Amino acid sequence: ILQASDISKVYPSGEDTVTALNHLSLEFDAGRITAIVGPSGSGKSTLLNLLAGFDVPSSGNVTHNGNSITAMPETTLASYRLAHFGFIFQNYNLVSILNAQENVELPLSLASVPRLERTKRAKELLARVGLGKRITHRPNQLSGGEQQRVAIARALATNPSVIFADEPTGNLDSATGSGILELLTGRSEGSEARTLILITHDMEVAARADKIVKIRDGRLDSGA
Amino acid sequence: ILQASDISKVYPSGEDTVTALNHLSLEFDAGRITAIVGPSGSGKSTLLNLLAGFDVPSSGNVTHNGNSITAMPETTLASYRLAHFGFIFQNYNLVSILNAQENVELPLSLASVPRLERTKRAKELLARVGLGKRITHRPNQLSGGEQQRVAIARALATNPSVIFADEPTGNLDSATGSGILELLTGRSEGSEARTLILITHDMEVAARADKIVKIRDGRLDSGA
Ligand SMILES: Nc1ncnc2c1ncn2[C@@H]1O[C@H](COP(=O)(O)OP(=O)(O)OP(=O)(O)O)[C@@H](O)[C@H]1O
Ligand SMILES: Nc1ncnc2c1ncn2[C@@H]1O[C@H](COP(=O)(O)OP(=O)(O)OP(=O)(O)O)[C@@H](O)[C@H]1O
Ligand SMILES: [Mg+2]
Ligand SMILES: [Mg+2]
Repeated sequence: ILQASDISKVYPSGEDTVTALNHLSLEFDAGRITAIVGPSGSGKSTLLNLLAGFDVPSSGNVTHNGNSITAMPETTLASYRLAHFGFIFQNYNLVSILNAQENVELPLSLASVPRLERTKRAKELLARVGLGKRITHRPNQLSGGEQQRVAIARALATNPSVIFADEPTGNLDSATGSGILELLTGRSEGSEARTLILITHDMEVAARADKIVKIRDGRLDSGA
Repeated sequence: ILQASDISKVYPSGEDTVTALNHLSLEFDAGRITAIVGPSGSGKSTLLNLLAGFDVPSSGNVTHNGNSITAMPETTLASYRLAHFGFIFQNYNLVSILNAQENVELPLSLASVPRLERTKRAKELLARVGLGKRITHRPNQLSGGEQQRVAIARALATNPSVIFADEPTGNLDSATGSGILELLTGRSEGSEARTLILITHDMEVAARADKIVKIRDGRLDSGA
């Protein structure tokens, strides 16, 4: 379903370059949970950003259901993402001038969902992540883990078939984090299982995946 | 050494208020490691910010070695913090226009440390956190865990007697995180043990503390 073919990503670094990803090829099966693990700086977020089309590889290709993410012009890609993908950024990327409810509604407005339905969905999701009493708080009036939960609710807003989650439980205690994972996999809802690709440093979280992919120095690491 | 006496913190929240901390009293022994744990939103960061004087309690007092942090005027407090405290923020608070080395040098410049010594110290610390090859990278050219490590190096720059660390290993794999803890406790350096007050969701990290303090709904939680 989602395929990375021989992708590399090279960044300039002063006089030198950094090869964040080095000829990586990977496939992600529909409806499965894949955990991406590896040391800090090993290329995990770079990989996730390329898969969701937030960045372009220096070489190689990303395709989703046969559609080339890499070749899509930005506007087409933006609509494609809106229609199919949900993304939880490592630094959340919440809009600071919008409150929690407005942040979650944002993708729904972009998807032209009618206001009443938007509001209902946003409030539902915020309640599901335990923020029912924080919907009017702006990001700087929320704790770190509360901001993370708003980002999670936002990624779920359009009920996408693929969710990319970059450290979705890093700022959550294990009880809260556990509930979040249920929500992300979508399985608890009895709906069709969504594809979840998540980066984590937490081995308990990784253990709940169907498949674990290890990255080291921009390459797949088959080691133990 | 560091004492919170009956501190409360109340935030406005729309029509209502949020009581982030509710008449909390605590003491932190010099040279010891204290871990603060508790659910997301329970008041941990609020507590840490009040202890280091980044915020003022709605009521109650914070004192360090008998000096009232709460009563100090901002300029005095800023110098006091520079002289005694190091702080690792949950969201790092790096200066985006400065590169890694410049971010670490910042407290040293503020402390009027001569340039050559500043540069030497910053480079040493960045090497110690594994970023020897990233010193010219700005925050947006660094991975999440690399940004976290710059924040850690910066907190250590002035070799403070007290370090406040808000989730210092949240974005680090366990191997990297483990080395960071050694560095933070300062014990590996053979120097006088510093006071480390750290918030963590990671029970392995908490297990390395001399004392664990549990917070729930803005109060001390004596429960299991
Ligand atoms: N814009 C950039 N310019 C230069 N180097 C970069 C840039 N972005 C990332 N890098 C480098 O690429 C490497 C991989 O970054 P990436 O964010 O993918 O790591 P990561 O595995 O997600 O790490 P972490 O677990 O710390 O979040 C890092 O060493 C980083 O310094
Ligand atoms: N400026 C603010 N205005 C209103 N409410 C706030 C503000 N800052 C924090 N809060 C609320 O106070 C509570 C405690 O926040 P705090 O950041 O101390 O939690 P925390 O224990 O650090 O959580 P986490 O583990 O998620 O980082 C949260 O529920 C938060 O919504
Ligand atoms: Mg990352
Ligand atoms: Mg916090």
